[in-house]
Amino acid sequence: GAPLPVLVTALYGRVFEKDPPRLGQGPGKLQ
Amino acid sequence: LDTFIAAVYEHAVILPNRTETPVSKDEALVLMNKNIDVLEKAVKLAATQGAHIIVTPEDGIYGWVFTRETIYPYLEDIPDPEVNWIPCRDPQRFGHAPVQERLSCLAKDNSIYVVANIGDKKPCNASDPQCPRDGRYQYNTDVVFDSEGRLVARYHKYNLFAPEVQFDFPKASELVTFDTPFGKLGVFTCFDIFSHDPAVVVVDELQVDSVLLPTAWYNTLPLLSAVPFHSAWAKALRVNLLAANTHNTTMHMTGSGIYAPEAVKVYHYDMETESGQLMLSELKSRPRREPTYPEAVDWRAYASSIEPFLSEQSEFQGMIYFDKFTFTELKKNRGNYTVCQKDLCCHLTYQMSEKRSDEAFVLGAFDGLHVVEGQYYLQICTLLKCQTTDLGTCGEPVGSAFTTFEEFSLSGTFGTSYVFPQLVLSGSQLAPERHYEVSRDGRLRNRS
Repeated sequence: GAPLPVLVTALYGRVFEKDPPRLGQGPGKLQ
Repeated sequence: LDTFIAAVYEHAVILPNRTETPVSKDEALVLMNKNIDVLEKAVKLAATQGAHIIVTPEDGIYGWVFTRETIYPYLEDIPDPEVNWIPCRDPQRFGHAPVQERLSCLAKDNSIYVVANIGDKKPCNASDPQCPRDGRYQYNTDVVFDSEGRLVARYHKYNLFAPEVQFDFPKASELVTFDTPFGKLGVFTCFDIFSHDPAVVVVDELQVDSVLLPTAWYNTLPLLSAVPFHSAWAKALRVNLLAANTHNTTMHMTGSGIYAPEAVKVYHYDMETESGQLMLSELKSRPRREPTYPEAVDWRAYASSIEPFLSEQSEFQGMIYFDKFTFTELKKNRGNYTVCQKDLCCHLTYQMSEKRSDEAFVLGAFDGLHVVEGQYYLQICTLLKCQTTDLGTCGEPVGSAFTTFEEFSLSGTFGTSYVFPQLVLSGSQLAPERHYEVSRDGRLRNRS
């Protein structure tokens, strides 16, 4: 129960169903 | 084996000089051998301490400053592991492969699994409409050699990053797993961890026990730094994660660790020196069979069960790493706030030891597609300290805080079951698990 010096706390959610087919932006030759 | 000793080495990569034209194969090998000389020391040290496997970073053998042409001399033909090949015993079987030979011998001579990241080249021709003009594919590749030096895994990175112009995308996401005496392992690289294919598939469908992650991750505060994100991912996916990062303080590259589903075992974060770091830890080989295996969390259960907290306070917009958040300021030393954006509502209950006039904190919500340096859909609830009391600085990197929280409980009406819980304390230190917990109904809260 010690008091905490919080910088950031987060619930970081990923919604995969709404992703484009490829995450990175790389050379993109195959797109 | 019920448990095994895992090792991860954060490596300060010896980078080649930037050149416009390709160096010779011999020069390329000289540079790679310099890096492998350093990795060899780590492998030997890890092996003498009983490690069963060691993971080294992405781009750890030759760095990342290349064009498509200048990386070519560094590449080797890496066969499919089905060929059952021990390069240390039969180095010439698949042509000139000095790097694979040396890595294989490191594994064999030290009786340890060695994971490294090198480059694969595959010839192609006009019959393949996607074949690049220079007649070859070049892939960012993880390789794994077992304790006999056998090539047991080869993985081509799927989610390349914008600057990785020296590599091609594989035609499809590869799901690379292999069995060991210490469980079923999966392997993918760096930014792949953000994806459903291969990252979630390897864990949920192929049911691996541990994931190996060579990475060259540059930290983006406050929410996308290596150690907080990787440890949160291991918690959320409930697998062991062995993450080996490159070390380069000018590029904010640091942050390696060995993470178990129930707790961070060891991590390393160093923005002060230019040294590499070896870390070891014992892990359970099959975490799902352990009594300590965390239960699944229903991330929206609590948040959707309560009414939003009402407040007269105005909200405001702020950017965190190019994403426009909705923020509301924590004006008092204790209270309840709700902030919403699109379908996501984030609830916070908190109590500070005291409300300092020289520090500002906000609750923020983001529900949208991130589109910079990658495109991926996020839903984020966050409590964070602003850089100064100017609310325009909320979302900027922050390193320290004097305000302490006696109580906090953060939750959100998430539309996904993949939520990564992070808690970073002043000094960019991860909060030990004894200080906080994630309840089954989706609250990230302090342990009282």
